[in-house]
Amino acid sequence: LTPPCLNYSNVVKYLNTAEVRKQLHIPDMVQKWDICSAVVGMGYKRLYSSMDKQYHKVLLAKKKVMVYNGDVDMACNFLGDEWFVESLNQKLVTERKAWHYTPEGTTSTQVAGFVKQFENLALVTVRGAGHMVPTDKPQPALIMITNYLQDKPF
Amino acid sequence: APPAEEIKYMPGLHKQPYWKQYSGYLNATGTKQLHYWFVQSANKPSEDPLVLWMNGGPGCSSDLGLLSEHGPFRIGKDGASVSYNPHAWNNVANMMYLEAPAGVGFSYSQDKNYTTDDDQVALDNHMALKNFFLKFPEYAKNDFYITGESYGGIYVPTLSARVVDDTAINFKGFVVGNGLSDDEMNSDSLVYFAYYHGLIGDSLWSGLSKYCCQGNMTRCAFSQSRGKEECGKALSPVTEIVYGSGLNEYNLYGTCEGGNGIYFDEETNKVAFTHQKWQMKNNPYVSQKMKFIQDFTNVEDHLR
Repeated sequence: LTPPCLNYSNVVKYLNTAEVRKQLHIPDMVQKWDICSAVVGMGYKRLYSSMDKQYHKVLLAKKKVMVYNGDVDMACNFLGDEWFVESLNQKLVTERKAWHYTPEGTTSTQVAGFVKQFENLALVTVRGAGHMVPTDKPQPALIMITNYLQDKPF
Repeated sequence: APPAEEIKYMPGLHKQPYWKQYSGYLNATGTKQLHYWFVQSANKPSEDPLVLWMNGGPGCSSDLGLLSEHGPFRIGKDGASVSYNPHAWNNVANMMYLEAPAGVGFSYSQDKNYTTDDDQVALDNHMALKNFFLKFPEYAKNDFYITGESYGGIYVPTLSARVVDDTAINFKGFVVGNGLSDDEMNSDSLVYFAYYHGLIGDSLWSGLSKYCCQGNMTRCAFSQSRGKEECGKALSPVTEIVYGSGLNEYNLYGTCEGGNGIYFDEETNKVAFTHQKWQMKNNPYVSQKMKFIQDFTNVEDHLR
């Protein structure tokens, strides 16, 4: 079940070396590490086709939620998550706007993506990132999670 | 923290970190043992939030998130050397990477039963979390967040909806990155995404609009119309272009570095792997595309 177009053979090799397994305290009887498990994937039963009830429950408890998307991903594209977040009908706090960052080694501000803030719910995109946002855009990703955790405005 | 589970030495790393990290197992239900890798915050571990991260699948490992996304380490191409990631999320949080469900990565179950479902996974992850706080009671007072990606779009809210009722956990919220939130919305929006990015042209779009959309809808529900013969025919090339033409579905503008996409080969009536298709020299669609790429490569040095 290796995902298409991705090459993580270095990680597979690293995690399967005897010394690494030893340092991670992995017993000898445990299977070799792989990115995804075919056995688990094939035996998995999906129960939900939408997460609206779960989101509503958590939002009702006044917990804070962030949904972010790298905007060039096609596996879970940003538009679908935008539709989903909009469908939750949370009260709008801030209209959709660009958020910015200053790339390391430069002094010019760049658009990192777009953000729309609802009550307890932030919808964020990261411009030019794919499915694995922190891999593709590490600096904006760190700024984004810091803003969320520390209640800083975008 | 359990001293026996501390990672004392990270192989391949020139200078060992000043913050601590732990790796071990957490009890879930039955005989399930979920592997965790806990990375202490590089800032103020006693005050910084505790963040649980889960990759998706279902069935994919969160350790990949640690070693290739926002963890403190990056593995070299040789699969042996390790370097630091300056943008690691443990700059601002204590990060806990959980390999779930049992059977994923280093997680296992002694009874070898690896069939599971969304609710069972949420229950097992909740049990594992409680076990984590037993092992690391010093983090029970820290703000706690649940985060994840992809099929984590199901794992994260499902677990959060359980944990929000658990008063013993200082749960503050959750984060989903490129998550699966709603099947129909994800599928329907992909068609728009493909059109807006020029992956499908106006003639195909016109067919899709004609056969898959109903007059008074604000947007087309392609998934609901898939069963109609003409709509199904119109949708088929969209799937082919997105998943079977050699594009990287995880990053439209990224390179396709390996691995196998799958597609349905109408000539042989079988499911086949994308890389086999690229090797089919007689396929006109592929050969035209390859010719374009080769032609472009030949002239790109001269372009301004």
